[in-house]
Amino acid sequence: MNIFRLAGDMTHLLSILVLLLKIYATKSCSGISRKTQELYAIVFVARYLDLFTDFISVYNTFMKVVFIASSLAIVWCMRFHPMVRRSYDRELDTFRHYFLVGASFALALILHEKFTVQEIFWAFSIYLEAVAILPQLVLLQRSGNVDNLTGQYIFFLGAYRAFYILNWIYRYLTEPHFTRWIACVSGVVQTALYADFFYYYFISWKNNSKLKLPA
Amino acid sequence: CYQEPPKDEL
Repeated sequence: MNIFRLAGDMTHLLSILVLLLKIYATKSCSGISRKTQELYAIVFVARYLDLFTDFISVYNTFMKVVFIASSLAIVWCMRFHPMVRRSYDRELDTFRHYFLVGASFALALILHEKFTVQEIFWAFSIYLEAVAILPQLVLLQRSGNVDNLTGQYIFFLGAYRAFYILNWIYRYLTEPHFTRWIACVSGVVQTALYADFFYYYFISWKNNSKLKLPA
Repeated sequence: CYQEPPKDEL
């Protein structure tokens, strides 16, 4: 564990807390893509199949359980909570996310570290996580307005990705055998998807104005 | 031979 990875994990956790806070405090999920949240739930369940086979640390197991539980809870609220589900921007959240699932799985069948069920699901989860934010970004683009908590949620998610890149550079320089090419290349792609959002986030922060994305 | 360590990142 290095400082960059810890910072990445903490900003990831913070992003989920911000999202839960928004849903809990405002009883609303407006501006949040249910499709992105469903993709994250699939990502965590597929990636953490090793929860039962490899023990790494109490921290690792605890965080995995938190990520699986929180992502399922968010999807449950958006689908079934009587008040929250009413605020869901159904007509704006039309990205065909099943394509992303299919394409990621196909890629995992071709590119993986080992041809085992666990490794293929691991690679699938890495590819899917890289593109899972797309329905959310499309929804924001369509609605134009971004409320503060939603903006912060995406900002922290992007920060988590940026810290993970620093973590990989650090590990590459300090660990003799660190070569996780699948994770690193997908991670860079994933972070690049946030670049546009970050640009507008910083502009609004600098001007002290409300975050607005161009149509 | 070198054995791949378990995946320790989240």
